[in-house]
Amino acid sequence: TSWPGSHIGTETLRLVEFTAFVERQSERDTCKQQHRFVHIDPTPTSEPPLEMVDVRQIYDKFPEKGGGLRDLYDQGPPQAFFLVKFWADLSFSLLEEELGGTGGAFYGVSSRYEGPRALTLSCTSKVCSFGKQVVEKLETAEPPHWEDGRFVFRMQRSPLCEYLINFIRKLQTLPEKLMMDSVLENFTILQVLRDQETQELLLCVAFVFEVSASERGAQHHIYRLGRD
Amino acid sequence: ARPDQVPMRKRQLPASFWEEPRPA
Repeated sequence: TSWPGSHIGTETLRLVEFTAFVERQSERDTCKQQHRFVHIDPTPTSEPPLEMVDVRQIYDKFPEKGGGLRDLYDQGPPQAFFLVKFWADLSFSLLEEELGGTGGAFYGVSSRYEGPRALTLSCTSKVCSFGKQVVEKLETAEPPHWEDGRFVFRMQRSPLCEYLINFIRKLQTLPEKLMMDSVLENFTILQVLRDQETQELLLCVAFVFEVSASERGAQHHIYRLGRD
Repeated sequence: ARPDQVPMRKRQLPASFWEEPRPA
């Protein structure tokens, strides 16, 4: 199987869906309200091929020593490297009881991948500030399910770390989008997905951010990372 | 200048990098 070139994926693994969200119980209702900070939908096949960004332009936004982006890219495979520019939707208001703690709100990330091989999928996420790692999280996807001719891997409702929750909250206190974007210029996340048994690198996704104009909701562009 | 002293706006990035997509 070969994937069309309009989304994050290789012949071994494809990102189908990615959401970072906050969820809370409504006072009036029994159902939960979910607000998505960022979201990648399953991509329609009619999308044009991805533009390329030279990976050297963003080396310094991620750790540079001991398994940083440069080392990872040198090891390859190059077709497994992608960049996502998110315009995050921060247009939700914190409730009074949530100002001191999470107040019962749940901050999480859910993602879904698919591919032709049944493997144990591990995901390392590095949160970086000024290119330096501040938090690292290692997760293993649920065992894959065979669905419609391919294996589907899920990491559902993975809790956001305290650093990220506090970061989002502090960002929201800034009065202007320009100020938020200025802070976000030095905030990045690097995700590396591997076959846990062989340690083969399957996908490496670099995330960079701005804040969405509030009426638009979360948006994104996806790029291939390359090097001439 | 070191790369980390160069603002993102001055780097060689596609024009689309600065254009927030319209909602589908």
